[in-house]
Amino acid sequence: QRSPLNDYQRSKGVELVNSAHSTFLANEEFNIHVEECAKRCSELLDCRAFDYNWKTQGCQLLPWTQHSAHIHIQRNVLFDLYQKKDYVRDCFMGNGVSYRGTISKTEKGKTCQQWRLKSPHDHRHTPNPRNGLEENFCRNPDSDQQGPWCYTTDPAKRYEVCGIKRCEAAVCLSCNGEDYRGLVDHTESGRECQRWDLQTPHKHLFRPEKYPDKSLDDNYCRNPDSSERPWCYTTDPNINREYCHIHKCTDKKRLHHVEITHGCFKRKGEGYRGKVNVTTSGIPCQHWGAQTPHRHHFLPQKYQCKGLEENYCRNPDGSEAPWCFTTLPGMRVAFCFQIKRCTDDVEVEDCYNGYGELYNGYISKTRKGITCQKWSEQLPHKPHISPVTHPSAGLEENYCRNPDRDSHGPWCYTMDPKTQFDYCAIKPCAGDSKPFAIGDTGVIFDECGKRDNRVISKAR
Amino acid sequence: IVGGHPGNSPWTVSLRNREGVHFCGGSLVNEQWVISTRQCFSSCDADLSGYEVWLGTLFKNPTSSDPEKQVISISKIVCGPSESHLVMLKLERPALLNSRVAIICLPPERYIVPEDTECEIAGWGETRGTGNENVLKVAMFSIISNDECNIVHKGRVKENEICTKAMAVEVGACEGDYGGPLACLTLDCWVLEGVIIPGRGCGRKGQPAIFIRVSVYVDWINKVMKM
Repeated sequence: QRSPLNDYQRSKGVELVNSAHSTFLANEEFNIHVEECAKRCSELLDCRAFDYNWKTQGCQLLPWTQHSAHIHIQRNVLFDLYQKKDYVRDCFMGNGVSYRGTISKTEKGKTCQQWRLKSPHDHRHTPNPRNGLEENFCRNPDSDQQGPWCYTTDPAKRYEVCGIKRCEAAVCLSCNGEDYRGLVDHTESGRECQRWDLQTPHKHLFRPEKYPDKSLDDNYCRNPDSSERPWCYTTDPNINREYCHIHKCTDKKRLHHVEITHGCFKRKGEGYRGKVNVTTSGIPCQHWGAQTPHRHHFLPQKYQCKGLEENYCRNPDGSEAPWCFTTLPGMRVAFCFQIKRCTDDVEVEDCYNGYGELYNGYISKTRKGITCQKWSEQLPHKPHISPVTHPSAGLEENYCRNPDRDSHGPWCYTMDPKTQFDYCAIKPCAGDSKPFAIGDTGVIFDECGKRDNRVISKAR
Repeated sequence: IVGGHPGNSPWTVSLRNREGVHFCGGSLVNEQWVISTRQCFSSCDADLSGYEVWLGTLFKNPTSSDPEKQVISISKIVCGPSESHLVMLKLERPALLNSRVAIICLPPERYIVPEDTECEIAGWGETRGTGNENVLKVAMFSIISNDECNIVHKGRVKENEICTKAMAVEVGACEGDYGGPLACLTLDCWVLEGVIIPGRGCGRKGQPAIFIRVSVYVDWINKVMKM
């Protein structure tokens, strides 16, 4: 039940543009499924890629890839680009007979001889549309066990292998391979992987759009769920998922993107190595090495980079915060939210009185260290408050100000497109306290806070 | 909720991760905005694609055919002022209000809830064996002053926090309830006076519970919704 798309590598939101000419292999047709496009491209010997237009549901079959001359990739949200893997992979699968990449140097750095030439080395391999013997690119027309090779332009060296790596060895596996982004697309038993963006033959939760940080690309082996190793769903309807065989790195014993902390935790706390060993509500944690009261697969010996020592709160699976299995049989896991987050606030250099509505200092950074947007600018945020709307609020440059009497102090629009406004790295001056309203404030609530309180009659 | 009983709290929402697993509570303060606590999220600019808010159901694990369940993706997270421990979550589309989904009122700015006001917490969190694990539970409390609360908590309760009276039996919020509401009845409307935050223990008897006082942050909440 393999999909014809399995032979293609998808790039979202882009198309291939040929600056030299714009002929296509066939006229664009509309209302065809992307798999049908893949099928048609696979049937054509000279088709190497296709642009799929999601709006018109049409595709353009292309005789080139991003590595061809005069071709460049252009952003276009309407399109997805599908290129045949054999042409764009920088590693080879199996013995490399299907490799169609553009490496043209041997492992010792010698330039390859053009396949159509018979000198300096005469040979019997004649280019044809099927064998891919183009230019002087490394190929493996005789199924050599060492992979793609070529005749060299050095008269003293007839041929040499190119040193291209097998995909299993091209990218090694550190820790449990959560950050593996290599191109292996078969399981250790040799079954082909199912594409993550398909729901057949196996229906699953790991939709690529739901896990953008997990790089669930095409049908490559990945580890989005903190399993022991990268894995994939298989194209065999009878086998749901299997691990993939990928070489382990010899020297990497820590996750490179994780910062180690002890007294507090950063981001999701995957690097927390402190000694808190109870949950938020004070329940002692189960030792990671133990299997009672809860059986689990997070064994310290299998997750060597995750700091699963003793019964300390840890985050081996990318949860929201450090957690542990609890010692209560009825409560399997619980977060350790009592561990403080490391402050990512910036150093405070100034203070303000009251609400800071009279603050006229020169601080122009938010508490997270983001530079403030100029009050008179319209980008990245279109301001509701500006020198025009509040001419007497001192909205100069990008200095922190409080034109709307915000009780949390001076603020600004930020230069981060994702954060419209934020408070500044300024603290209230000591001794300032703000009044509270106690009791009846005369506020009348309108369309909120009402619910249907059904009274169950106790009468027989 | 440890102790308490099954109840109806149409503004209490369930926050679900990418696997659809409930991890925290929240309160619907506007058709398109939910208030929860910062502790439930990995960062202020966390990538929340795939994270959802479930509304309109009383069940922790409703069936996919539950006619009243609404599932809406979270499109944005905004962290509150320092010390607030609050976050606002923007929903991808407005929730449909009906008898199962309602908006809770916000208190007046810097309003102090009078002592002995009756309030309730709600959530689908841990019950510690007190029953009704799979349905929304609520528990009733009355408010005490911060001064009284500080006698037990040794001066650690700040003005941006609000306390409920200690109970003689174990009852209170627990894992999975964090971010949910402390709702108090004013006239005939329920008002979001507090947000459940992680504390020491679950429903510890003889200990006042501490919540974030929402009235201190009402101006920020309105500003975020307006902007």
